[in-house]
Amino acid sequence: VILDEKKLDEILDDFEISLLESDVAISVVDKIIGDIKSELYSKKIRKSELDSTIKNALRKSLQDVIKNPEKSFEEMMEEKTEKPFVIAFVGINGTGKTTTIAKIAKRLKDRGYSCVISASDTFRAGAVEQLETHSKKLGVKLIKHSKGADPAAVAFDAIKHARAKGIDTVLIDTAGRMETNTNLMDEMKKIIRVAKPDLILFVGDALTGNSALEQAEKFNSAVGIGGVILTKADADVKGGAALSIAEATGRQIFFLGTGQEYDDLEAFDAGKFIEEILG
Amino acid sequence: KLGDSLSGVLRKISRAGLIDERLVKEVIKDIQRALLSADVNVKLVMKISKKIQERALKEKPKAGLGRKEHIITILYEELSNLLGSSKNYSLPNKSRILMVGLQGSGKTTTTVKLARYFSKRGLSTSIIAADTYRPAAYEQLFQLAEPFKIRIYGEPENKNAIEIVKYGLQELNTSIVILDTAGRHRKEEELFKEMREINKKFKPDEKFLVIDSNIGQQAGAQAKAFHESIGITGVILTKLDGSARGGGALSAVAETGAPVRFIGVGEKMGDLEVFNPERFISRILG
Ligand SMILES: Nc1nc2c(ncn2[C@@H]2O[C@H](COP(=O)(O)OP(=O)(O)OP(=O)(O)O)[C@@H](O)[C@H]2O)c(=O)[nH]1
Ligand SMILES: Nc1nc2c(ncn2[C@@H]2O[C@H](COP(=O)(O)OP(=O)(O)OP(=O)(O)O)[C@@H](O)[C@H]2O)c(=O)[nH]1
Ligand SMILES: [Mg+2]
Ligand SMILES: [Mg+2]
Repeated sequence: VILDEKKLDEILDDFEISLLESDVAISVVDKIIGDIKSELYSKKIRKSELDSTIKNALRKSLQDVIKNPEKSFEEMMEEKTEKPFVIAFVGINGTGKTTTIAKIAKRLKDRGYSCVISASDTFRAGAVEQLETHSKKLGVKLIKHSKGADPAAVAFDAIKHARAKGIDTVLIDTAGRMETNTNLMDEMKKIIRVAKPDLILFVGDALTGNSALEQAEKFNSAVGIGGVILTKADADVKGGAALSIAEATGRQIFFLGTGQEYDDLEAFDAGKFIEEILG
Repeated sequence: KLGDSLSGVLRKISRAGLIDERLVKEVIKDIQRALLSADVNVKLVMKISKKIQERALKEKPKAGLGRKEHIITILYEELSNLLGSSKNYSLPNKSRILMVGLQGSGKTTTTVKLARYFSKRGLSTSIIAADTYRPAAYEQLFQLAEPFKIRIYGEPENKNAIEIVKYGLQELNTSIVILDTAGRHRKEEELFKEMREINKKFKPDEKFLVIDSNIGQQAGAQAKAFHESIGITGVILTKLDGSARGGGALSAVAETGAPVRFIGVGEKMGDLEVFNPERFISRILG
């Protein structure tokens, strides 16, 4: 039975709408649906199997984009023999970078790793104080300079301190910045040039719509993203931004932020995510 | 004033002589893409495009308008209707303003921007710091407001937001009092309960929902939850200095019946603009 193209288009239109409603960026949806159309158009498919065939094709194309990271966080750290393992956290304003750093610091501590936090957001009101509160609560050392200091210098200082004390990890908090602000994107490049992190994590908000694509692209071309953390996944979202970001950067999601407490950090499960998107 | 993606679309129509149903359908598809990429709600996009298609096919363009201008006019009218016929924002002479919204949307920053906006216009303004969850929330407000000599009432050690509101109201006697609250979303029932109690104690004249323009399809559902909980009277859209086009605002207005009053266009206290519907629609149309 040759595929009924009209029927295929109808079913794909429904999937297209559900992907868009899940916050997958429109150009990413176009690519996914387009790939499936070209794969299925001239195939022989039994009418009774049309729905499941399309779903499987959709699942396969999603699996090409979204996978579990090749190595876990701790595996990446273990691979590097020379301490410290330096991780920088970047992203636009208000996505949860600072809170996520506190969660990561707690996770590392629970697993027996020592860490130092670099207060490299030297711009925003209350940013250093926010980190100070977390570092005191967690019993983690914080390296900070005075307000308005050079963010790269704070990072340099933190790494120097970690090296001297044999500390396992340095977590660098940076100021939120809009991908459209060239000065701030340049400032971030400088922080990365000086700190030479082993891993740069893009922290994105799971509620983000189409701009997730532009943000991820700009941050990736500026400094190269090594991985992603998607926050506020507890806000009843499908989190299609994960797909947009993975498509834009070829990088994978390490964790989901699932709340405002230290333990609200879950390892990302690509399979579970794909099934939820497929509804 | 239309962005290039849509101008290109509409150039197709102006070159066509007669109204061709197939061409209109093609143009509608392009309009849908522009709206979807601007984060307008999917169902709303379908509703808008259906209306435009009906009107484009059955209405005669007004005298002097070509086909292209006619479709642009219909598009603008439909989007303007969604934004509501909000008369211009008139400066209150006395007001209690409550700021609510999702985590990280820009409430605290906007609170101080607003306070500065009012005090520059001769209205004495003070702020109550009622976010008892976020570490250093009081410090953040204090550092932002201090250069403008705007008074902040806060009790950093007190975890009871309702008490802070109560004592703040006793202490402050400015014409405008703005209340900053903790971020919260519709799945956090305890926090929504707290918001209702804060609302009861504060008895605000104005309740602003602060929304990040980067928000996607969740804008409507979240706005609806806030509205059902305490009743929203105005929307403030932040971070419009990024690439987000802010289509979620249309859903927020649709769900709350409240107009967009201000937009945030940067991190500094001067980066607040009064909402301009025409400019906003041009931005949405990209
Ligand atoms: N519900 C929920 N809230 C979160 C999550 N992660 C962070 N938040 C909240 O989001 C808000 C912003 O968090 P921050 O850590 O200050 O964000 P940031 O990216 O450092 O912000 P800037 O430094 O200003 O760019 C805070 O209210 C956090 O408690 C999460 O996974 N779930
Ligand atoms: N570029 C830009 N940044 C903004 C704008 N409004 C707020 N921000 C930034 O967004 C981040 C979050 O702002 P906050 O005012 O802390 O947000 P909030 O809603 O009070 O956050 P919570 O209290 O944690 O829920 C900060 O880095 C602000 O400087 C804006 O219009 N443009
Ligand atoms: Mg931060
Ligand atoms: Mg705040």
